[in-house]
Amino acid sequence: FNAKSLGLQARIRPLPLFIITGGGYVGYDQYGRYRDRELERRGIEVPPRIANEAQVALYKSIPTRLLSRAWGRLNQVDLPTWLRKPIFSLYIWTFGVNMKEAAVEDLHHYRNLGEFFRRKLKPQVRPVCDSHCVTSPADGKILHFGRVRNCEVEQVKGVTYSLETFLGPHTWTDSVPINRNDEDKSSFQDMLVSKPGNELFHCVVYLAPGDYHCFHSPTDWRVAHRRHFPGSLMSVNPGVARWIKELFCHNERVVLSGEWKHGFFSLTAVGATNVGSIRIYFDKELRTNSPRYSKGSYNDFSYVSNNNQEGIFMRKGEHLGEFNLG
Amino acid sequence: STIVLLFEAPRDFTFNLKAGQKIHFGEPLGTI
Repeated sequence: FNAKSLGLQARIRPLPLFIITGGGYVGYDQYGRYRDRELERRGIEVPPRIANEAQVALYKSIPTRLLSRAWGRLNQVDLPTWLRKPIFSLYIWTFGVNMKEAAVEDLHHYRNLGEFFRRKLKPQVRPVCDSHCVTSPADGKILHFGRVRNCEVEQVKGVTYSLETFLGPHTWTDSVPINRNDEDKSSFQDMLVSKPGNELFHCVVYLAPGDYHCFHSPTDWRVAHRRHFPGSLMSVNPGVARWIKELFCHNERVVLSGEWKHGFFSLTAVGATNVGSIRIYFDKELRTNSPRYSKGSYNDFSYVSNNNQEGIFMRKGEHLGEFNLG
Repeated sequence: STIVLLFEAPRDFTFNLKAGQKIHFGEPLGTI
């Protein structure tokens, strides 16, 4: 090495290099999104820009579970009374929370943000529709809905995930032969549909940070089984759901399955970065967002036992569970 | 966070929803 090249090395600082490359990448990405918007403006259907494996791996490498638990710990610290109103008012203003619907409107009542996040609503503000058999389980935004085809479910229009990966193997009822050979995908979907002439439907409800974060039973049904998938806690906001295929299969989630009057019924609560913990009121054994878990694992729990052959019967609108910070 | 409902229903089940709409717990999702 001569002095000049050493001098050159000394001058190339990593930070400016990182900023330039990062800025270039972001600029290129933003130009691509601008071009897509222009095409859509002219009415040309543009396929969603899906993250490649490297981008997903990079995103998954962020310690979201650790961050989520730290965020949860922070929000369990009781705030001094004088600080509660300013902190919660900032949260209310930032996320558009409607405190008039809260069962307790006095902000001093909530000792910390975790408690505020778990606030209940006044019973009369959410009448449960009697004339329809399926109602929304939560407050939120409808991300996507429709019929499930070929075992693929759309998380948002044009971005799908595998039904079998999402629910896991169909072993929760012993009426199905476990040693399935490698049949085509549709048989998994066919196994879920128990009655001839029926189809499989899905609906995705996204809960924003300011929404009421408890969830309720969407119909009259019998919950027979719980399957808990530990996993990542990537954000599930609509922008990320459009960008990362199979997002809901990466994230921590709890699948409740059972039956309603038309056959198979399931409700899955999917965690996210700031909302890593999922509680099911009638399931005291469930522990989510634990520090250690093995990738791709899941644990099963049956609510049908010797002395309770029926499982857990839930009425439409009944309190079912909640998402918690951390 | 997100809640995903997956259920079987007769073929003529129809959602009365629009993607992107806000919804409250207890409001109807669809009819048979």
